[in-house]
Amino acid sequence: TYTTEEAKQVFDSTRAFVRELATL
Amino acid sequence: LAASLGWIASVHEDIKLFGIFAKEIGVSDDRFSIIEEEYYKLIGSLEYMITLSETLRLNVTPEVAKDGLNAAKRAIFASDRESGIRGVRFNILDLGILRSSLRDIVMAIEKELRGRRSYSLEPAILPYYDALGMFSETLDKFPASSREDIEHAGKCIAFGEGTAAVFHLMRAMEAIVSGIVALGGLSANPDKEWGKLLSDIGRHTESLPQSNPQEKALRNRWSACHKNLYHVKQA
Repeated sequence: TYTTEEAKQVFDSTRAFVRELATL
Repeated sequence: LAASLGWIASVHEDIKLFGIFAKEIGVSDDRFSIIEEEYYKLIGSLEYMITLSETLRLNVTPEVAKDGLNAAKRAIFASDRESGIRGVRFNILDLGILRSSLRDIVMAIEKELRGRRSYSLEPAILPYYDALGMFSETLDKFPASSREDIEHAGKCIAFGEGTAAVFHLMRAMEAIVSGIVALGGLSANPDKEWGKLLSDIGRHTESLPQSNPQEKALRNRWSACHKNLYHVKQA
């Protein structure tokens, strides 16, 4: 089970990851 | 909405006073039902009620309001000879329709809204509700399904469904991993378990040349991507 705050962190990490990947 | 209803209710009383009541006590026909200014407020309010209730996809309220609006639009403009005040006069039939419409709107909207539940999102959480806006064009490189999952993940966060949001994010991540495989021209099957995919990506990274700064930079980015994925897999 994830809280909203934890989900936000996963979301923000995913976003950072995707942004980085887009440069590959 | 509440203000509009309150105003309609007050006009309802005005009409009773200046219309029916005036006629009942035999005031001359030169007198009108409501003054011009109030008439336009009434028309505007009814039109607003129609737009609003149609936007809310209510079924009964717009029809009730339309009956009232049609009756109101059949009013005749008149002006008072002594005071010069302009107003409109409703015929007795239309006045009846208008009055019952105004009374029924209040009942209809109360009844129809009773079965509804409304949610309000705070401004700080709104960017998550429109999650794709937070990604701009970076997602274009990845499969459409990942965009869909990210969009839904954001909506889940906005509505406080953390676990569901993470579920969507993991699904998006799987699609993105398939995208990485395609991006690297890897022969790996994206349906493989993450561990095997990671090995493939690791091998690809190792095979990249590093004879000049550009090549080294690219290799470093692949290496970082491998590391990131490993952490996600562990989580």
